[in-house]
Amino acid sequence: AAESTGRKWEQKQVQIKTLEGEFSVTMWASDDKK
Amino acid sequence: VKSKSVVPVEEFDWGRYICSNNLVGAPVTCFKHVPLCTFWSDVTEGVRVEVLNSDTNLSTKVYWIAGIVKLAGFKALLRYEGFDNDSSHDFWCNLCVPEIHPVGWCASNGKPLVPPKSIQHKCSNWKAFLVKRLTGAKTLPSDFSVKVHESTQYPFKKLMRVEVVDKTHLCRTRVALVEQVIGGRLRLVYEESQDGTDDFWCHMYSPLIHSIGWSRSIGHRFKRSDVSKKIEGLTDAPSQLFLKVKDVDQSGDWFKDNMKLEAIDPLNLSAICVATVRKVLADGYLMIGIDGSEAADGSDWFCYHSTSPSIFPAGFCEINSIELTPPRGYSKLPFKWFDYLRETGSRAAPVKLFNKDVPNHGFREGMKLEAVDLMEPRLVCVATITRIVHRLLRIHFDGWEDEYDQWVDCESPDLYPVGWCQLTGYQLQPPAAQATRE
Repeated sequence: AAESTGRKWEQKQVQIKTLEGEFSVTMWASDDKK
Repeated sequence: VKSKSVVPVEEFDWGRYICSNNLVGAPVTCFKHVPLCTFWSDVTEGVRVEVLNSDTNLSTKVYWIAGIVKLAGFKALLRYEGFDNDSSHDFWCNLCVPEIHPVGWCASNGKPLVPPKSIQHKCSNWKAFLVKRLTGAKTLPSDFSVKVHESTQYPFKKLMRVEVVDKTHLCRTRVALVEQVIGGRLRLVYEESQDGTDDFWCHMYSPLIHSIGWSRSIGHRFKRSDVSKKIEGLTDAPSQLFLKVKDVDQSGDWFKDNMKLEAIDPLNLSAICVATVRKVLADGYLMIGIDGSEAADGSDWFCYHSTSPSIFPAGFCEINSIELTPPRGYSKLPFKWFDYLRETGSRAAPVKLFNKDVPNHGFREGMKLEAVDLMEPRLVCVATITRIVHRLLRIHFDGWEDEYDQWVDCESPDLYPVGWCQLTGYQLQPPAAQATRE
């Protein structure tokens, strides 16, 4: 759906902060096409 | 004219209403005029967000990650990560409120993610749990709140002048001033109103409003204002702010005076009636009269554009099994177009002149939404789609009798997804209870 509306899904490194510390995970988020 | 009174506002909970009746809200993508419409196809079940953790003893605001379990318009049923198949702590939230964030927002803003206390004991390594649950999952774009903000800005401003249909004489327009803008809906006050209460609500994309000078340019009747007091700051709303209509070629075979057709009665939107072209205006506009109930002076003729989805060729209702309202006082029932045309010495407007586009709108019967009561257009009410005929939707107002139902086009700017009122700050009229109606 993102493709047809002028956006694309991109993999993003997302930072997570818990009381035990910080780490990152790879998630998908749609973004406007550059 | 049937109109509803305002229902006293008590807390109406869309989420509970949807869940307790197992209902479906029309998707945001069905409403081209609302904020985030084109983006919303990316908001699906399973998308993760960061949201306030309400299940904690900590005194500071803490957050946790939740996934979308079910969507209804702008609202989502959310479940905190860690509850697996346990729905007991699920909660509804409007995704456009400031408390909803894409995953990663907490870390960027120095806020810790803390698991709800009900499940804190369930896991000894929350990092490993979150890595497993979130890797490869979807979240909102990092500029989600910017998108929400940008899509809720509107070009109409207070004190802009527009031409709008005169609600007491549908055949003419008047000048009105924009007094208020909420979610793209305008409260317009007629220019000669002494106390500012003679007003009219409509959406900025309504076919009922036009730029100053429109009436004169197409030959529409217009009530001139006799305003002695000049108000500082008045400006004419720029013409590019208004809905554009399709260009039409009126030079060849075109609508002519006295041609017959079927039209939604602007004074009773529940009915499609036998109607007549009373006057052909410029730029594709037509003055239409409802047969059998016209004032002698034509003061209730109504202006529809030739491409309007509210006018139909003779026979449309019969083909689509819709009850056609015959002319008032016409006794030869059941109504037959063939006989009526012969008796009145008139001819039907050619089918080829009507708008036959049917957009892939996505609405389904039974879907819930927020809809304007066009007989009382300041009211936005809890409503249901009860019938779909091509692009035409039958809107039922929950808790009200069927006689209040209205035929509305699928692209009407007076239809909104569940949660639109909350998003824009517009007051929602909840379903009427029996006692309130009486």
